[in-house]
Amino acid sequence: KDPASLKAENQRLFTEFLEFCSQHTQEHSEVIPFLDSRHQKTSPDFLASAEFRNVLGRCLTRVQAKRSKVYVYINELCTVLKAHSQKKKLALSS
Amino acid sequence: GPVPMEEDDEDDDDPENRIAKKMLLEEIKANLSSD
Repeated sequence: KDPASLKAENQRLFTEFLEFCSQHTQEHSEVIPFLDSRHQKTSPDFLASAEFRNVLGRCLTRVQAKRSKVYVYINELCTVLKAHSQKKKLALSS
Repeated sequence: GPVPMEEDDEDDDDPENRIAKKMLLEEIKANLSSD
């Protein structure tokens, strides 16, 4: 698949994940905007990758099957997005 | 007398979910305070 169609598919999966999770995290309304902001800070290359599609697909399938673990999958996705963040922290100089 | 049934809180029944929720909320809090 070409990067443009992967990116579109990933965007669709991410939106679906957000919509599903927003229904099950209503007691903490700050969670979904936080996940969305992480997504916006993620490297475009990763957003258009097959790796991201695999992670998203897995998280979406699992959360739909086991919504009692909704925060586990949100946390997992946040960790992955953070690892591919565009904004890298500068290493501390000694 | 009859004991009222406790409302099921599915999220908090799962220890893994409870830990993930705590970590996530702490991270959000840390991010808010660093902005």
